Amino acid sequence: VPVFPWHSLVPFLAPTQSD
Amino acid sequence: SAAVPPSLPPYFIKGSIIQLADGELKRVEDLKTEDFIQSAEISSELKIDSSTVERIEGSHTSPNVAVVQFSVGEHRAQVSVEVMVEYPFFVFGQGWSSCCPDRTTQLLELPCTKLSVGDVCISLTLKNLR
Repeated sequence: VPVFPWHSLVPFLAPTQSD
Repeated sequence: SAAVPPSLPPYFIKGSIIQLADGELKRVEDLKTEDFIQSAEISSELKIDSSTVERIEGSHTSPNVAVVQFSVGEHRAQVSVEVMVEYPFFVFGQGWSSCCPDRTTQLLELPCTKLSVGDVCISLTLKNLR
């Protein structure tokens, strides 16, 4: 049975940081 | 059971086994907001951000695709993602939600509510690495 890491379920939304 | 479209990742199918950061195993349909928050706290690289749904639109390319615009993090950065309408997002304190919950339930058997403007979804960003 495959096991998936928790973070694969969460979209990776990376805003552009200006600082 | 229904065949899952190739564009939908297999881990959203009801019964999929998910490993949290502390090693605990849970079924995808049993995940709670705290599971994500605690896993991110353990993680050295990832942090949870709040992403508020600002707009949901149909796509020009396909009737089964939606464009969801989020306001991400404390800086309220605008991020748009193009997803299949059945693609589930995890809403804080509520659970799995998609643009078309009927399709999500039909294709993945994953219990799901309707994603709406104003919903606050869990998303990930990189921690500041020093």
